[in-house]
Amino acid sequence: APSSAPSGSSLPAYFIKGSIIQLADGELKHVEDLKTEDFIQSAEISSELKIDSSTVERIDDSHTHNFAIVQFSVGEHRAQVSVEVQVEYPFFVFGQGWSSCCPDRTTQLLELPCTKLSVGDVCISLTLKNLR
Amino acid sequence: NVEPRSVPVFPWHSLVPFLAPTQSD
Repeated sequence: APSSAPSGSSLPAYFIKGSIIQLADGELKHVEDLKTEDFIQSAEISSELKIDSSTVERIDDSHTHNFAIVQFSVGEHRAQVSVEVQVEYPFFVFGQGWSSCCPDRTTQLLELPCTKLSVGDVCISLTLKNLR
Repeated sequence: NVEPRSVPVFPWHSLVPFLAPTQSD
């Protein structure tokens, strides 16, 4: 399992600026340099994974300190999925890049350039290709 | 002396959340 980010966050180390990410074609990139096309092309190569569009429908960060519940509408069937994440957890928004509920905290803890995640943003998510 | 350390390389799909809807039986 990957080590965690330095003190203040328990997010995985691969979200820290400078982390090296391997795309499906073998190319190496820094996490902060990833583009939408990198994810799309990697998913096209993958035999198991496909990318779904997940639209942010609601963000509730009022209940638990440093945590937020993000509700998504996933895929063409618009399935409703809610996830509880730390407010600094970065999602990748189509055509925009890394975004989180609290971009200041993401930048402070991970040094990852980040914008504010908002209702209506379309995030990249994964599903299995042959899910029955 | 600084010992060379291997740099971890993470697969691209680590960065993307799985948001598969729960299958209802």
